[in-house]
Amino acid sequence: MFEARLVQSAILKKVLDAVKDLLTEATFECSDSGIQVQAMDSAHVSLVSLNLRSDGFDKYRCDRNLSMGMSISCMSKILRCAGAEDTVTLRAWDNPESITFIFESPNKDKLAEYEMKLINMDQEHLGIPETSYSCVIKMPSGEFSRICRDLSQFGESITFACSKEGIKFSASGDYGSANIKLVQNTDADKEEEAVVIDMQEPLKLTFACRYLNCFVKAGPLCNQVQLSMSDDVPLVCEYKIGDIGHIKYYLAPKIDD
Amino acid sequence: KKKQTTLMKFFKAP
Repeated sequence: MFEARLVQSAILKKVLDAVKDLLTEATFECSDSGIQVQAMDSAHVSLVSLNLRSDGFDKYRCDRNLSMGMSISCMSKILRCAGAEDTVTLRAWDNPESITFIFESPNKDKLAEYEMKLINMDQEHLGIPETSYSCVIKMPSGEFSRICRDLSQFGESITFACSKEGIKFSASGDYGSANIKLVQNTDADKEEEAVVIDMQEPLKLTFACRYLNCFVKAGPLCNQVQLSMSDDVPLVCEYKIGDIGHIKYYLAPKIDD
Repeated sequence: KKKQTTLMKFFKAP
């Protein structure tokens, strides 16, 4: 039997909001250590890696490893049925054909169950090599969302240029061009407002706005986002999910034709 | 003009 309970269903709602624009379906791997998802968008340009540790759940039981293929749009619809303060429990039997989402109101006067059919999916786990990144940036997630949104008006892609002066995001297109520079700011009043730039080597990379604007949907999960970059390798954009895990997005760069 | 790469170029297929 598999059973995982989260007092705050809002966390799971936010996780779904953070992946539903990139993925139509995904395999949820459940084991003793927790729930993991690794899935690419249909164009194989970006990859979502989600990890929810078992010790982060309020109750967690997984008697045997399960691979459950789920429709992300259906799961998203179901989670929209949860009240903001509801507790959520995911439950499946061994060799399941479906998974049940159980929502319970805070004072336990309402209990709703939604059963979702599982789907058969081909596994295509990619091997992601260990990389030491030449530039790692931590910044407020709201700021990153804003930059992606604002610069998307000017072009289809954003160039990230990191130097010892800071990081510069730029975009250009038919209407003109725009750039936004950020310098390190560790004196911010609040930790979540800090900008931390750890640069070993300067770099310049270009990424498609379309995907970046999907990644920033994870902003409500965490006040800070971490961007890890090296020349000519995919960007890693990471958001922590409270004390329970993280969501990492990988994005293949655009390179000179 | 820049061309979009895919992750297959960087990551190992199963």
